[in-house]
Amino acid sequence: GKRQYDRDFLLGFQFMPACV
Amino acid sequence: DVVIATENVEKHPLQSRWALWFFKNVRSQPWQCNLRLVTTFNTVEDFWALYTHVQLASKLSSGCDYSIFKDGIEPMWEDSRNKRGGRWLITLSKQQRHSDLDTLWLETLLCLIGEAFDEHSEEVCGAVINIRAKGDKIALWTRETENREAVTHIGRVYKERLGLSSKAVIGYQAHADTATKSSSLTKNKFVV
Repeated sequence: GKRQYDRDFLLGFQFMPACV
Repeated sequence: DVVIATENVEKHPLQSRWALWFFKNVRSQPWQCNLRLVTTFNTVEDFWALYTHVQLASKLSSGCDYSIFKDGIEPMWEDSRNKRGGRWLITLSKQQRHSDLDTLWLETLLCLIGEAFDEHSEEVCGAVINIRAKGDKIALWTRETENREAVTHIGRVYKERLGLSSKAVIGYQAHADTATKSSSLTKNKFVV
């Protein structure tokens, strides 16, 4: 199926250490 | 140990691979020389790594654009995946650069990478933000103007996601019309 992500799920990754 | 564990967690793949482009207006150069592909990404984690690394749109100088398009589609009308399409256009007042611009652009990006438009997400080509002294613009590009159902579905969802008032009206313009007129004179093919 299509990989849909809602905004809250995506925003949850914003400040994860792995992303900095 | 925590660091190692984090690195071992698989990243969350996106439906599409996306490309970030940057345009800086240097008048002495042809338009296409001013347009640069920055990078591509296809995971949630890599999106945020990029987003937090690049300058906020509101901090760019006038004449600059960011574009984010599905990998392989160039951010221009001439691309075969764009030329029959058009854009939902958000025009902002000068004051909104400091109050709304970055929020609206991030929301646009989240709509794209999250495939927010359900079965019509395939119609989406990308999005562009223009930083201009006379007023900034954000546009969401779709590939086929004639796909009325898809275009209007995308417009309705997009307007809701941007948190625009139900009284506000946004318009969809065909690239073929924009290419032959100044954008302020281009008629709307659809409005929501």
